[in-house]
Amino acid sequence: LAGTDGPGAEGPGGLSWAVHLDKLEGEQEEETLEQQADALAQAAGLVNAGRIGELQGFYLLVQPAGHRQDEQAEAIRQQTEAVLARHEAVRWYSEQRLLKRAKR
Amino acid sequence: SVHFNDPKYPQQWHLNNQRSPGRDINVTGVWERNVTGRGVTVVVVDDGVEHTVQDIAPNYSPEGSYDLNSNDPDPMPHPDAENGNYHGTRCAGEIAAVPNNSFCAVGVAYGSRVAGIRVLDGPLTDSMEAVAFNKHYQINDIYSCSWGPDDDGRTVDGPHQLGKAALQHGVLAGRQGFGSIFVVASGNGGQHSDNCNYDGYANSIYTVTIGAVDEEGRMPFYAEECASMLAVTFSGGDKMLRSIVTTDWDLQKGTGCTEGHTGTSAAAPLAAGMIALMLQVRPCLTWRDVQHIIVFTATQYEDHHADWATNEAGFSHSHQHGFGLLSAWRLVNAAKIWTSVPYLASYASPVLKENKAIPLSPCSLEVLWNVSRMDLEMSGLKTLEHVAVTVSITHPRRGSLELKLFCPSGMMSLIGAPRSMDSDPSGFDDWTFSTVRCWGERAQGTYRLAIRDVGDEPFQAGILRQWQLTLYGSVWTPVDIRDRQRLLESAMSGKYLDEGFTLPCPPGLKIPEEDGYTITPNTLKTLVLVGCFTVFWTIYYMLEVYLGQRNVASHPVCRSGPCHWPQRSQKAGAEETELESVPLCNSKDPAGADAEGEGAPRRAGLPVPAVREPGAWGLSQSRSAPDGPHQPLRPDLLRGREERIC
Repeated sequence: LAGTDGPGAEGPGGLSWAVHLDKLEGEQEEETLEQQADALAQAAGLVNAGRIGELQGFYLLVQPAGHRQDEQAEAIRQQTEAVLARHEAVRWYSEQRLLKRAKR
Repeated sequence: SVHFNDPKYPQQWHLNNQRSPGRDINVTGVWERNVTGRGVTVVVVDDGVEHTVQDIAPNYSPEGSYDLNSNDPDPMPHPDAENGNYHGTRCAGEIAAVPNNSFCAVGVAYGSRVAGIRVLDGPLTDSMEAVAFNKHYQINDIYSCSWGPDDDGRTVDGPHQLGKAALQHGVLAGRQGFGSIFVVASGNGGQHSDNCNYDGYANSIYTVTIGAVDEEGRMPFYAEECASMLAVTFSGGDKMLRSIVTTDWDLQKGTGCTEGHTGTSAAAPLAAGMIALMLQVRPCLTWRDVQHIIVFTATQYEDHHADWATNEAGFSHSHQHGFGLLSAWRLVNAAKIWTSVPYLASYASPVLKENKAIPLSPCSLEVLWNVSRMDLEMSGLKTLEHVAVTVSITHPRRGSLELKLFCPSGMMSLIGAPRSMDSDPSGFDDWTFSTVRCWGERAQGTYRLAIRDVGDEPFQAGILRQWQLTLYGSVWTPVDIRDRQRLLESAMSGKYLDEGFTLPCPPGLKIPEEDGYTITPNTLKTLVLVGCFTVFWTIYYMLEVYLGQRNVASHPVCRSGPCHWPQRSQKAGAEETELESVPLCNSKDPAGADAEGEGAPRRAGLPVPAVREPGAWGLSQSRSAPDGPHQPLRPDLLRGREERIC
């Protein structure tokens, strides 16, 4: 069903990461989190694809359209993960990989 | 006494088995009492739902639906080369196919609404699963998932971090805070000696894991065993036995109806439909109430192959059939009088580092952990629901390992069954197995984990690195459980269903669905197109007006001061047409003063219409006057018009 390459492959349409941002106190934390996600995406050379469903503080960051193909993937991956690992607002992050699921 | 004109209803043995009475889900009595799932929405998370099929359309819920593969609100399945995207539509038909429409079949909860979330027909990631599990979670009450990791007998997989977080968020905040109900199929890996405890969706405490039995009540060849199986219901068996009759898609080779739906995929939606019937009679059942009612009402039945064992609380469980067969009659009558169970309590042991070798069979490594009264004081945990064991084990051939857990009562759960196909050398890394076989038993006491190597390697090779025990349960005492069992048995006569008996039901929380309005690509494209179209025509009209004016301005008649209309022929065309086609130039106002000079202010940019001396109407005549008899313009008309033009 899902992609044939197994868990090691890239997310749909290129590399993508899920990040969990630290909650902020006070008002409008959702907007602030959104802004934080935008800033983090920019810092990592990604695009903020928005919050993941109903999970507050979880955002999906994806490679911008027209990204370069596989030959750069590993370099981009390392560079991106270095930025995410270093960023103080990031509590957790995980590269999104294809899951193999079968109908029963 | 229920009769439907649906042509395939007589073949739907799982609803009402004429050939082997009793081998069905026992639902007609519930229908007779108008319990049909009204007011409940079940969403089928799958490869799409063809909601235009006439058996589904009237019950379809667009508000609960979404297409995560195409990122638009319509979960219609897309025909593909394998002609395979009928799965979700069939599951939806089992749940809510419309009765008495002279078409195909009838759904278990034919009064409920069915939605679709299309997520399996394309690349699937952890974040997409997380979105699916909470999509419209204040509208969708039950999520029916007839899919999972590969059932190849060697895969160990389940929801990843985001999927787990979404399942947990769903039971906490879904369905106005009563908790989304997640129903999953236990798996079709029977032929590969697979076990659903290696499937994180089946293993999860947040899901209702449903297995299958065939029309004879036996475990079909494809079905899997596991200690986390909650219950079973009907599905197809081998070739000699009937499969499930349900609605089908009508794309490609589909006819809109099928008699061949089978696998645990067909069992899970039937369970979801029965849970919808429960929620109609008692909407405020929490996700744990639903699990409890299944445990309390599922029935053990005679099957020589099944290893039925009765635990300390009096519940009978088998690794093949869970707590037994689901009965809609028992589920609904129990739901009618069910008062909510106490809050979920849990206890986790420290991570127990062992680093001990795992001996070859028949010897086994045994590690113990005693849970004292003190340990449980804080949480108040007294009786068990789910028991989970998280292990890290190294072994060159994972399928050679066998893990058993013994609860304080001595009840044994085969939490990790050997798998002949699993030759993976990576062992287990913090994998969580779970069991429901100790449900209702006392939590306090010593738990024993026994691991052995049943492989045929000559040397022992496995090491238990560490493990952790987690208990889930509540403050209910064994007495409370026995009381509840008695109460339920008294309800099985149906008296509470008949008497219009109703317990108070709190309304639930108002939880906003926080997903902001996201413009779908289709909408975006449409907006862009409309925008471009508008801009283009605006430019076109502006050009036309500009050029039109330039022409007029450069016309010789008008260049020399006020316009004198060329001689009007007597052939006046249609007055209206001529009047309307009069070009606009500078001219005198009705009082004779030249609008150019003093008098009426000139409208910036627009020449003022000409004042007409009698007879000065030629221009427009030559252009637009049609040939034919014409009346000279009547002065009264003219004047009025002339004034109007001026």
